Parts: sequence; C-alpha cells; structure tokens
Amino acid sequence: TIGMIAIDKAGNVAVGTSTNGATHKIPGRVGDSPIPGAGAYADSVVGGAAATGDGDIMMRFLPSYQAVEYMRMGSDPTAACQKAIGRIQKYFPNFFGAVICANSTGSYGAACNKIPGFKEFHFTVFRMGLSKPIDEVVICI
Amino acid sequence: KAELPLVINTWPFRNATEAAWRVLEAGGSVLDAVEKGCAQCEIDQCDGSVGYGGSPDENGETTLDAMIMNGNTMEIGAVAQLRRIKNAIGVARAVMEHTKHTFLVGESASLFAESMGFMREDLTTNHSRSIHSKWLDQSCQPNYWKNVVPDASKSCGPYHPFKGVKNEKQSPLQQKINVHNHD
Repeated sequence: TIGMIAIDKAGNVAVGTSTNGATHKIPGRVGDSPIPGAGAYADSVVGGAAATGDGDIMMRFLPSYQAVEYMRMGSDPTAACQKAIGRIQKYFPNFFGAVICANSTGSYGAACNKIPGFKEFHFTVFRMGLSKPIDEVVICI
Repeated sequence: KAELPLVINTWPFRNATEAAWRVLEAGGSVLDAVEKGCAQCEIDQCDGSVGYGGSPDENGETTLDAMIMNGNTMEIGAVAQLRRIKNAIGVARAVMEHTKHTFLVGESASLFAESMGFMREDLTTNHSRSIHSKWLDQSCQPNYWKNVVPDASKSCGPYHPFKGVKNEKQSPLQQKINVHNHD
C-alpha cells in the first residue's frame, strides 16, 4: 500500500492511497486504505496523515483523522502520529501499523508500533532543497 | 524542516515520491501530484502491495482500492474492490470529479470506470497465479476465517459457522499481516 501526502507552497494539502489489499483475503474484504480518516485524511488548515499496516485493525480507530485532529490541537506531526498509534496500542498491542503526518507549514513525522520483525518504519520524503527523494526511518514505539 | 512544497509517502517508494514532486515542480496541483504519485506506484506494482498482479484473494483475483482527498474542499473520491481496472487512483479521482458521491465499490465501480474511459484489463499475472496456487497447495494457509467448520487452520473451505463453543485461542489476525502483506 502507498499512502501519500502532498503540500504545495501555499499550504494546500491533498492525500491519496492505493493498494491491492491483503493476500488471501476473503473475497469482498476491504481494508482501511480507501476509507476517509482511516487510510488517509487531509485538512489544509492543519495538514495531512496517512496510515499503513493491518487495515482490519487500523480502520477501527481512524488513525489518519485522529492524527490530523491531534495536529489541530497543537501536536507536532511526530507527536500526533505517536498518539494515533498509541490509541490502537491500547487495544491491540501487537498490531502491525505505521502512520505518517505532515502539517501545512511543512513539518513532518511518522510513528509505528513495535512488534517482533517490525522495529523501524521507512518512509520517503521530497522537500524543498533536495534534488531527489530521501528515505527516512523512524524507530517504532 | 518547515520547507514547502513537500511530498511524503509510506514505505521506500521513491519513484512515486519523485513523480508527485515533478508535478508540483511543474506548477501542478497537490491533487494532481498525489494522483500521479500513487499511479506511478500502481504501474511499478510497488512492493507487490500496490497495483495489478499482487495480493490475490481466496479466488485468486486481484482487486484494487484507492482514495484521494482534497484538504481545501474536503472533497473525496474512493473506490474499493475495483476489478479489471489498473488505474485505481485515477478512478478514485474520477469519482470525486464526476459524481456527487464519495465511494464506489465492486463491479459497479468497474462499470463506472469503463464509462469514464478507463481501459478494461486483466489484473492477474503469472506471479499472482503462483501465489494463489501455492496457497491452495498449503491447504489454504494462512487465511482469515474463525469459528467455522471445517477447521480453517487446517483445511480449505467452503466453510460454515461453527455452532459449538468458540475457540478463543485462535491466532490473532494481525500475525498474518506484516511488511510483505499489508494495507
């Protein structure tokens, strides 16, 4: 799955997701990616967020919406992502998932849930001053 | 880090990031950037978890889900269980641009896509056929059923509801989802 946030010079925010879902899923199953607030969410006043992982679990918590709301309340993007992950951890400590967050002034961050085999999360950034995209890594919490 | 414009995406899918960035650099909109970036991943079949030929379901079929959102207007277009159309994010954009709805699913979403000019194509590849065949050979393991007969941890379906005492010790769903198999 890819979840993407784009912000232009004026602070306009858009988000998108695309996926082929879980392998061997029961026909008809849909994950979190196409669900607004779950797979991704945007509000140009605040910023955007996108999630990836186990959609069957993550969609129950609307983590992208939750992260944007945390940023609206003053959290920086990293803290907002961490808090959104924390909401899921409380009920599903072993869930597989990560969230990326960016605010409309260009700050960004990410967070993921630490489980065996998933201790860090890689995401990609292209911002002003770079000539090519860079990979960034966040340590899971 | 407060420098705009900015493109950020999950996972190390650099071609997608760059495709989106080039749109912004050329003066395109953030919606165009996101659509282009996600579409690049669909073409590249990023990680096997995006686009055609990946993540076959129990019937061996690949279906696609996508969503796009405008943070200025709160307009959204989304599709799920899209069959036979490779450009899922493009169809999601079309839902936003050409309907008053938000979310179309299944066969009807595919018919909508065709009516909007998207090409009908087979999403199955030799790779996805191989994944599905291997799964059938492994007695349909792993799968996402619980409390059914026959025992889904050992056998393929068809399954029916188990009417006895529910087995609370069944392995958690999240163990089947990992860095190689995710939404």
